[in-house]
Amino acid sequence: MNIFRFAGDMTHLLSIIVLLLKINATKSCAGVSLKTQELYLLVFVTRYLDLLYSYISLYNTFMKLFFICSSGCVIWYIREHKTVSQTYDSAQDTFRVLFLACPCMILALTVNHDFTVTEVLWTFSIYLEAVAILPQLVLLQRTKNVDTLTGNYVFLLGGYRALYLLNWIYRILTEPGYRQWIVWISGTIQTAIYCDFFYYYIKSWRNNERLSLPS
Amino acid sequence: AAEEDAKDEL
Repeated sequence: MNIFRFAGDMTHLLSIIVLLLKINATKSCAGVSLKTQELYLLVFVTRYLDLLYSYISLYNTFMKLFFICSSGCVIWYIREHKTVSQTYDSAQDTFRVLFLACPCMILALTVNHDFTVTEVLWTFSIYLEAVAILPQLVLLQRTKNVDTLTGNYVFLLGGYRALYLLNWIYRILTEPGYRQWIVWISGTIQTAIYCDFFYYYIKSWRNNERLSLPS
Repeated sequence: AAEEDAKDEL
């Protein structure tokens, strides 16, 4: 594992910790998209089915379990927690997730390495992760004055993707025969989706203003 | 086989 991959994973971990901290400390999930969190849970469950039959390292196993449990925990907070659930604004979080999940499944059934259940589900998770942030970005755009922690959460999540791009470039240069086109193309699209957000996040940070995205 | 290595990432 190279430094970019590790930094990427840590940024991903940190983003989730920031999100849980925001929800737990403010007892509010204002500005957090339940749809995106549900998509992430679906991404993690379909990708990490290999927990049941293959072992890579203790590190990988721990991280996979953490991602599954933490997204489950966020969903539980938003749906079930007595006070947090009251702050969820379902009227704003209206993205149709089937419009994302169905095309991803059709693509996974068409473009994959192996037509097996686990391989198709793994490919589906790669495609779905690329677009899972969209409901969250749409919700942020509808929210005037995004709170700092929610902004930081999305920024860290995008940062994790950018570090993975560097990880792949590093691996291409150092590992002969290393290639994974499905992951590279999906990952590049995923990172590109954050460009606009990055621009406004950095702008508001430099001007010392609260983040608000133009609609 | 190289494609399988992709699964060492998260």
